[in-house]
Amino acid sequence: QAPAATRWSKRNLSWRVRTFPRESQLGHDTVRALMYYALKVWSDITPLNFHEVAGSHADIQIDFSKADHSDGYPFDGPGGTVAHAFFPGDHHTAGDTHFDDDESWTFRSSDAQGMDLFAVAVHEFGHAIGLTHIAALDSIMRPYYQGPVGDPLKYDLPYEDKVRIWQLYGVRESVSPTAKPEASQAEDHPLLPELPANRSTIPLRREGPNRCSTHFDAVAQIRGEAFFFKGKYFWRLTRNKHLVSLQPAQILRFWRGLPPNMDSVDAVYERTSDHKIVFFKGDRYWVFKDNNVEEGYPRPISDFGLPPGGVDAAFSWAHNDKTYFFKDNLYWRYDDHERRMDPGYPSEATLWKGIPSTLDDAMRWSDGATYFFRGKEYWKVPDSTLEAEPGFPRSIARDWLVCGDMQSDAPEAEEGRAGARAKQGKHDESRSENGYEVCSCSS
Amino acid sequence: GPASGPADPSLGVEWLTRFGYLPPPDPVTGQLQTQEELTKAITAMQQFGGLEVTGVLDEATLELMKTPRCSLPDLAATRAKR
Repeated sequence: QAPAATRWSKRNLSWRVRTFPRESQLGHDTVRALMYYALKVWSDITPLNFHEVAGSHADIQIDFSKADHSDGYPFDGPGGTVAHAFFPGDHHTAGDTHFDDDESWTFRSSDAQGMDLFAVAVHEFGHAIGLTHIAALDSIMRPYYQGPVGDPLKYDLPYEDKVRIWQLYGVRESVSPTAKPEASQAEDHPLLPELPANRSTIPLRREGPNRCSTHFDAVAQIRGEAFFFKGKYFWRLTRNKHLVSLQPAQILRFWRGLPPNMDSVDAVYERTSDHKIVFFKGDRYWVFKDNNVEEGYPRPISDFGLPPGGVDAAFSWAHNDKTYFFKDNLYWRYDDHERRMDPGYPSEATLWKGIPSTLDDAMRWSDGATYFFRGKEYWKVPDSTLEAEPGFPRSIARDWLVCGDMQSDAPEAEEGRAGARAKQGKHDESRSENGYEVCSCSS
Repeated sequence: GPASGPADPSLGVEWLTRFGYLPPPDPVTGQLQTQEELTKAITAMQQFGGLEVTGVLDEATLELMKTPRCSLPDLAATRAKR
């Protein structure tokens, strides 16, 4: 029977592939590399360290076995049960992990009948370090095989699994609980066979709003990067103002702890006092430490001294380190250090001239200027001035989100046109080098 | 062709026992399980598997039982062996 959670008392665990699959297309080095990366998934986020050994005393002995192999868990040929592992403990089999040698083990295969060895190994090593099965559909510890999980070098555990393993071992010191692990560099780790040409493990998504024709719910500078929020999605720009991906990311998958049914946000800003990130929606707000919501939220916006009705915009002005909230044609000035609203607000007349009376959002940027967003346009107010720079408003889509004029004008425009933009003569010189677009893609 | 109605619950007894949804066979009563126990076990399996909970071995439940999976049981023992 599945026992209560157990864990290793030591943090350094040895492993070894004792027997390899006998009739597999996967070579020994590939199998060892996949085991290495499957263990690394867990050691990346916990204080556990795994090292491969040659002797017969490894904590985690890995075998490819058939049928009855004398451990009480006989395999049953192709399909059915495909692998198992023993929980931590003092027993000599603790940590041992067995794969059914009758399965067609694959890696980066298009064969739908095959069994992705990396995906199964991540699951089994979860058992080997103490995790039991869980019903959550997204979890790698769901008992059923759910197909390949993508590139082993980029695999990121589902949140449920991170939390459960952190409960057993805590968080690895060098890792933020919210950070996504960097893609591994091949020079430090075993090599894996390359993907066949013209194949991708991640299908292109065609969902979410069109960044070139939409106006945004909220815009914020967070940790020096720009975030453009629309509906359930957001786009992210690096500190160098390079769009991370043409495809939007899902707010709820990145910012953990917002209500599952939240379909948009009103305003977002990073507090200068403690660098926590504040999300506003209606009369409530949430405070995030990195990507995770703090306990006790949501709270009413009356905490800020704001009236019911929500806010349109929120940003911290570099000039005086005060936070400004906007709603319709009113604005408030808030002191995040003192945690109180400054007296005399709301006010109808804004400090800044030449910006619209109602805003979608505003943000400070690393050039010292303040940017105000409304509809498809934005205004720049340079540092130490109180008036929008001449030449504004300009197009958000064109200047921030790598869209050409035709794209930003045509609601039906597709992201795929970005690559053809140079041919149309609508070239954004600020982001081009030698006639090529310069993009930074993290995934 | 597809089954027209719920399957015989005993078909899933071995599977439900192996993965922790039914207690191991009692040496006195042999393989006999009460209908109530079977229904509860199927219900628990359906909940754990993210299926619609019907309490009967319907097509979706049988399909999930055929899905390749880990050998370890899903649930801890809820009662001790007699």
